[in-house]
Formats: sequence, structure tokens, C-alpha cells
Amino acid sequence: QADEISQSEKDSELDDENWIGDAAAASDARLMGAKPVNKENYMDAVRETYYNNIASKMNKQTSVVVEEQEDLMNVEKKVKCQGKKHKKKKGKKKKGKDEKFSSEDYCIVNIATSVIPTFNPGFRVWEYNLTGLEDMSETKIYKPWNQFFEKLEEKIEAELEDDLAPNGRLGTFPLLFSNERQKKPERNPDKSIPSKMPKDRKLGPGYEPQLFSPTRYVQYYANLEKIDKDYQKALKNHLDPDEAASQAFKYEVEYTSDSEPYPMPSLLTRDYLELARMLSEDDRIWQTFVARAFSLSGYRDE
Amino acid sequence: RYKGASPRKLHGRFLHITDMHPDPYYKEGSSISRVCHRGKPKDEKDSAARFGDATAGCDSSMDLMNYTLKWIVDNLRDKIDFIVWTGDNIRHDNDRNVPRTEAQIFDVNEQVSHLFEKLFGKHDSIDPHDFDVPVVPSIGNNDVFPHNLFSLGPTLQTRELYNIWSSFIPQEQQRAFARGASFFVEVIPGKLAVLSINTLYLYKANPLVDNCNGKKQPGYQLLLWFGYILEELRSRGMKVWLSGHVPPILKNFDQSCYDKFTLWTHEYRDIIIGGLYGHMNMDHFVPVNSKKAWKSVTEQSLALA
Repeated sequence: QADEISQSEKDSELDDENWIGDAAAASDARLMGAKPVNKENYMDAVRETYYNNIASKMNKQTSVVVEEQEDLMNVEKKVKCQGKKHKKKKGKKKKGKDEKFSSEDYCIVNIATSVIPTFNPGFRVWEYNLTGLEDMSETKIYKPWNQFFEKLEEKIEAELEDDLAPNGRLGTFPLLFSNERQKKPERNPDKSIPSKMPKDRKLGPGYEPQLFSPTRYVQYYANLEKIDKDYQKALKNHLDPDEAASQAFKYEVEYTSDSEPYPMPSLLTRDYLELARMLSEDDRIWQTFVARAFSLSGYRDE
Repeated sequence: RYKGASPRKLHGRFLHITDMHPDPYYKEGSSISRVCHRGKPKDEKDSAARFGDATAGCDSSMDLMNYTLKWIVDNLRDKIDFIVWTGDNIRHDNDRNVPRTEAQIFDVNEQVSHLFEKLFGKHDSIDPHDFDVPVVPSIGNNDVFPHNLFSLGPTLQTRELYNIWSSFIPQEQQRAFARGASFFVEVIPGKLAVLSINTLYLYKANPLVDNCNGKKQPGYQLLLWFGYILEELRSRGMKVWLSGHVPPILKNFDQSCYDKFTLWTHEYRDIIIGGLYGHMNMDHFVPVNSKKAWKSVTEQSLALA
């Protein structure tokens, strides 16, 4: 039964991802060269699979919050009209499977433009928050890294040699004969799966503004067509080829993360999710996003 | 590593550069339809420009790489704190007349490495690990031979790669690197690290990757390393950027590797700032959902049970 459930779930997951897989098959066909194929299709798949999904979850969340607020206001009005003492009442809870949307559940994978001219060459300069670093000038002393790495090797070896307990489950067997038999087996015996983040840990720089939080980026690109024109022109002006190249070759700012039409206030996970929602809902913004994805090369699927 | 070194002035900026694919066979004025290696162009549009032609399908000319790095040195070197460099430092295997060899792949990687050392290293220091701008490279699927295939170390490839990157990799990580070709650099000592993750162990196009569940799987072993490193960085109060060549999305990773990798990034969200990847040549972002990953891992465990 578990197999069947797992298989059907897998199938539906695969359906979701098939489109993106097909669209990106072009990437595999392209492995032997750099000519872009079906990239617009791929970007559409990204929008469909990821951004639309986030937009729909965020919108659901918004409508639930609005409904809850309205319910609460109605209850308060009713209480006031009846002249009774104000009682705190919770808004109705939404029934159904919808889980609460939280930006904490997401991690952002940043995928970069290449230097190879699949489109125009490019790279990115990230800016991050340094405020508070000066207050951390006192560094605690930890054991040297070489000691850590010696231990690490032992730990990994031990973990890999523990063949009797492929998932740690058989490892609990001797407990039956010991006084510790009442102890619950470990919840995460597979060491390739992490334990849950301890509850007392605060969200890091990717989620809340703090030291090292990314704040902005500048995307640079080299407009190859323009560079070649300038280079040819400089050659015609009797410049030496290397001089002409030095004069013509330059990177320019393609855009910044805070530029129109979708300026991001910062680069926290919630900002990316908000951008995903905008990209899902606004075709004009989407067009700009795709043009930037292709480094303003004007690329279109054939 | 930084003992005795005066503290660097920080600017709050860093560079991410990827997929340079320099091609020593690139010839200006050759035919684009013959991968810019040879032949008379059919017309003006078919002629390979000195710095390349967008969307034409050729690799980078050596000039494109050299002038790019020169531009970075002239305009950014003094304004950035570190460089994340996510691989693919050699041409594609797209010309039957000149197939790539392992020696050639290492050779060009070595040349590019030397260039980074020369441009961003600290010239007055006797310590080769001392950089004005620390550089954190990671391995691309084109940097290995055969294409995409990379096995668990220690192997000749991991040893050769260590030799090429020895100035970028902290010495105490030599053995760990020999095993998994991953490492990290404290780009701001004691405060901020960049992890260079060998994503080829999670990449489904690597014929040696079946899943991340078996202990002999390279991905499983990579995740063990990943977990111990993250835990240690957390205990030291450090924050970390993840970096690697192949982006951790379902299209690229085996399902179990994708799920487990996503879980680690989620459960260490108190220290992980984000992830920087290359490989796909397009500027975009993908939000990955950890709840979905937890669900998938639980179901897989159920099925296994």
C-alpha cells in the first residue's frame, strides 16, 4: 500500500516537473555546444511550476487573513451592539487542507548568467549588510580546524562502516536486552537527513535583515554586438588590434535589483517570493524578467 | 590561514562569476557554424567575432575570458571582499576533429586557476593561500573527464584538482577534499564562510549517482560532510553562503538528493544566507519548498520500510 501511495504521489510530482524536464531537455541536447535552444519554453515552465504556485499560495493566504479579520470585526461589532463586556474571540478557522504559507519554508536558488556567450556574457556583484560587524571584533577561540577535520574523518568512516544499520534501525536492536528498552528509538537515524532546526535558533540573514543579509545586487553584461561594432570602428581608425580591443571591450550595468519595473527592497527570501508573485501575475514585468534572463541578447525560441 | 595578516578592509560586496568556458581553439574570423574553430565564414553573420557572438553557440574566445577578468580587476577588484566562482572552465566537447582529453581539461583549468591567483592573490605574501580577494572555486560538469562523470575520491582526478586549486583550499581540508572535492573558505575569518559544494555527486547526469539513500552513494557521503560542516559552523556562530556549479533543482538532481539537500538548507536557515549556482547560463531564481521535500523524504522512507 505504501508503495502504491508513494508511486502515485511520485507520478503526480513527476507530472508537475515533466514540463520543466521536457523544456530543459534542450539543455541536455545542448551539452555539446552552447547554442541556446527552447530557453523561452524553459522560462515559461519555471513561471508555471514555481512562480504561479507561490502566487496561488500567497493569494490564498491573503484571502484567509482577510476573512479572519472580517470575522473578528463582525464579532467585535456584535459584542459592542449587545453592550456586553468585550470578549476576545478568535476568528473562524478555515477548514481544509491548505497549510499556512510561510516564507520560512522556502530557500532561494540563485542561478547566474554565464560568461560564455550563450546569451550576452555577464556576472553579478552582490551587496550585503556589514552593520554590526565592528561590534563582533572579539572572536571566540575555537579548536583548530585541523582537529575538527581529523575527527570529521573518523565520524564519517564510522558512519559508513555501520553496515548493520543501513538506516540506523537495526542499531536499536540491542536495546531490547538492556535497561534502556523503554527509550524511544532515535527519530533521525539516517545521518544524511538533518534534525529539525532547534526552536531557540533565530532566522538567519537570508530571512531577516541582519549582519550579512544580502541587500542589493548589480548585474553586469557585455553587449557583444556593440563591442564588435566599436572594435571594428577602432580598427578602421588605424588603432592597433589590442588597443582597439581595450577601447571597445567593456561591461555595463545591465540592471540592479532595485531598478524598475520590479525594484526589490532587499534580497530576503520574502522579497524573492513577492517577486515570484509579481512575475506570475504581471505579464509586463515577466517580459522584462525574461529579457534579463537572456542578458538582453534578444533571444527568442525558434 | 590569516595568522599575522592585517585585517582586510571590507566593502560589503562580492562577485559571483560562472561558466567561462574558454576555448583555446577559438579563432577570430572563422566560421560560427564550425564552432568558431575553422573554416571560411559563409557570410558576415557566420564570422566569429573577437569577443564572440551572443546566442551563436560557440564557446568563449580566450580574449573574452582575459578581457573579462581584466575589466573586473580594473573596475571591481578594490571594491569586493571575495569571489565565488562556480566552474566550467573549459570548452565544450563540441568538435569531433579536436575531442577533449583529460590532460587538456586539467591544463586549461590550471591556466585559469593561475590567472585568478595572479589577479587576486596577495603578491607580497609568501603564503600562497593569502589573497587580497579570496576566491572560492567549485567544480563544473565540464571540468571532469569523461563528461559529467566524477567518482568518490581519493582518485587521480580529485588529487589533480587539489593540485590545481591548492592555493584556494585551506590546507587542513586536503584530506576531506581528496574524498569529496568539496571544501569551504572563511572569507571573513570566524564570521562568514563560503561552501564550495561538489554538486556532481548529486547530479543525475553523473552516471555514478543513483540516489542519496545508499551509504556507498557519493551523494550520501557528500550530505554527511555537508551536515557536519554546517553543524560546526553553526556552533561557531558563523554564517554561510552555499555555492556550486549545478543548481539544486529537481531537473538536475536525483529526487532523493534534491529532497535531502533541500532539507539541509532549510534546517540550517539560521546560518545559510543563500545559494549561488551556474550551469544553466540564464539569470533567474528558483524558490524550493522544504515542506514538499520533508513530505517526499517521509514517503520514501515509508516505501523503503
